[in-house]
Amino acid sequence: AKDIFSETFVRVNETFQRFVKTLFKGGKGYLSLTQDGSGVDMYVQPPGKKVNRMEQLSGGEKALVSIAFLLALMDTRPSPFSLLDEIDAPLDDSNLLSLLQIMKDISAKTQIVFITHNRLTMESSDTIYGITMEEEGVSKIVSVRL
Amino acid sequence: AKDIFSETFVRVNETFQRFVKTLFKGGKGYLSLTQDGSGVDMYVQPPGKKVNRMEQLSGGEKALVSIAFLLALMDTRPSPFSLLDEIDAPLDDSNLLSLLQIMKDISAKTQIVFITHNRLTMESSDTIYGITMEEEGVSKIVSVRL
Amino acid sequence: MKLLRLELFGFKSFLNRTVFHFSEGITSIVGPNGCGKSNIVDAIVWALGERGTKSLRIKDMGDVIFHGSNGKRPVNVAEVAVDFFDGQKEVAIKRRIYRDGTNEYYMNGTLVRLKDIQDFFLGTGVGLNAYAIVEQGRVEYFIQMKPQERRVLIEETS
Amino acid sequence: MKLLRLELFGFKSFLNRTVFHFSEGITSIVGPNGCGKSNIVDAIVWALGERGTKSLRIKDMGDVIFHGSNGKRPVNVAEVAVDFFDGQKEVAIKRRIYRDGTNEYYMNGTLVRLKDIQDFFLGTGVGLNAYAIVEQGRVEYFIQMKPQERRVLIEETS
Ligand SMILES: Nc1ncnc2c1ncn2[C@@H]1O[C@H](COP(=O)(O)OP(=O)(O)OP(=O)(O)O)[C@@H](O)[C@H]1O
Ligand SMILES: Nc1ncnc2c1ncn2[C@@H]1O[C@H](COP(=O)(O)OP(=O)(O)OP(=O)(O)O)[C@@H](O)[C@H]1O
Ligand SMILES: [Mg+2]
Ligand SMILES: [Mg+2]
Repeated sequence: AKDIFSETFVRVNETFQRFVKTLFKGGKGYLSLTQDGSGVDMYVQPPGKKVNRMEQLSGGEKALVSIAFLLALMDTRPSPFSLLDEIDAPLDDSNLLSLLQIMKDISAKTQIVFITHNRLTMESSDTIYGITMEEEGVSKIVSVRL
Repeated sequence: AKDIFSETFVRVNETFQRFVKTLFKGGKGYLSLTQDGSGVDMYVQPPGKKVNRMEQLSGGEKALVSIAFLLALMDTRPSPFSLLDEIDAPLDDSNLLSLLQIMKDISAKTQIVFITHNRLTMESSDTIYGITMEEEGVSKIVSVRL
Repeated sequence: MKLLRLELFGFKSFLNRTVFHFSEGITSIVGPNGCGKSNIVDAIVWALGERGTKSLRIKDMGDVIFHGSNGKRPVNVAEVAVDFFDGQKEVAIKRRIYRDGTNEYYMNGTLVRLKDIQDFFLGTGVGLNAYAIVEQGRVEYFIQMKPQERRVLIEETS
Repeated sequence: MKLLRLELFGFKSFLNRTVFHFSEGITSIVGPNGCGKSNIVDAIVWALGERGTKSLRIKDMGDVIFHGSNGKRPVNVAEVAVDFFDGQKEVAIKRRIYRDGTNEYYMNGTLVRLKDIQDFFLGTGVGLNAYAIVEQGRVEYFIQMKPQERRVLIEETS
């Protein structure tokens, strides 16, 4: 069991580093086992910055680090589908576009379902479902034209 | 002290009801004292919906209720300025436009400072400050043209 | 394992029978605040066997049943069906709940126990603790979780 | 009481002296993720006397001092000045912190205690517990707070 974990850990760590580099357009990130080996810590240094603790990162930066870890799991062991409810809310346009580019690649293996209010996310989707409440309190599907 | 509180409570409650009606384009909302009088509860029924508990509301609806309470305080006892960091993130365009309309009125009495990634909020501002890190890790002001 | 279809009725704000067909690639679900988008995520997670009330934003399990609106009366049953393609054939999972709180789980039309559904999904990445479902407001979930929880996630993907 | 000017240097990512002039109406602060927007809110709240580390996203009070970047060395002092117009005259509040942790508060150029600043703002709606400052990610703050806390807020605006 130990070997399988460390093998997976290495792969997730490598992918995490790759996605951090892409999402932050440089910089570095890595995972490391805690001293007693019971847990996994994460470290990210956005390009040119000196970050002592992850709490110092901005709201958008924290979201990107969290997403990089999710992507690393999805890449190492693809899940059949992924439901992502407004993960784009804290991101600026440029970071969102990098994320959407990665999602396009991943969507070859995994069905991605976004819930979003952001036009950029809508525009890079293959299918769009609109939901409305024509009758107050009752949800129904409606077709959407961008 | 009791009289002053109940007088203020009545005014905040009236204003809360008014802002809920505007933000939700109908429906009703009100504040009420807890049984022992030590606290204040809030209830909102979006138009046509039957809401038993506030936890059932959606992310955007909860944000709007919270904002309606903030606006009620700001209207009852204007604060000199207000700093609002990405309060527009969970809102759809139509709800954001209603909020921005209210903010325009309130900004006659109170200086409003938004931090935002949303174009609609930028477009309804009187002044825009851009922040950038030309040198990595070092913030500076930059002029913004919409 | 591919997600093919979602069909629901009586579940939260989805009073009437509503069907979603999922295709390859990226799908976006859009609409105004409060129209029912996150309820769709709740429906899928619930059909896969979720019994925690907090992540479903409810107090009792019966709260998932359409509780009425100004124009419509409450109903007494909620049903969500999710169809998958497991590489060879279609598999249909269905969950139903009645006002009295009784739950029914179906696999390809046959009444089964929750455990049968959980066993079916074991090792496929689908199912309750699927890391790939991020609820609204939880985008920072992976940076905020304890190191031990992160290790468990990596172990589960081994 | 009008907010006129903010001037800061050595505070978090604002290494160099930076001046903001605030005018009437609505001001928006925009920029990419991590560029320093929320640090501006932290600067104003800190200058008004905030000593809680959680809301400033720091561990020790010295963490507000610019700690260096790839191209720049750390500095040893952070200073934030906020100028107000109180209806009759300008009032300048300034807070400075040194690496050794000592704080200095100034009002119109004169060294004062924090208590003097707090007394000055008493009853104006400005100052630490100002309800009108909503930090990032806290838009649901007023719906999530306990009923007792909501009552205190209404009492304070009486
Ligand atoms: N059992 C139920 N019966 C009827 N309506 C319900 C039930 N449970 C929840 N709702 C309604 O569903 C609505 C919330 O839907 P949901 O959270 O899916 O919105 P959303 O589209 O995600 O909105 P947002 O963009 O604000 O996140 C609420 O207004 C709530 O009243
Ligand atoms: N003492 C310090 N010295 C130098 N840089 C610091 C210091 N404290 C915080 N920072 C940096 O400030 C940045 C965060 O800035 P801030 O939170 O203001 O970003 P933001 O513009 O609000 O971004 P977002 O749009 O993602 O919310 C972090 O990258 C962090 O490393
Ligand atoms: Mg939602
Ligand atoms: Mg920020």
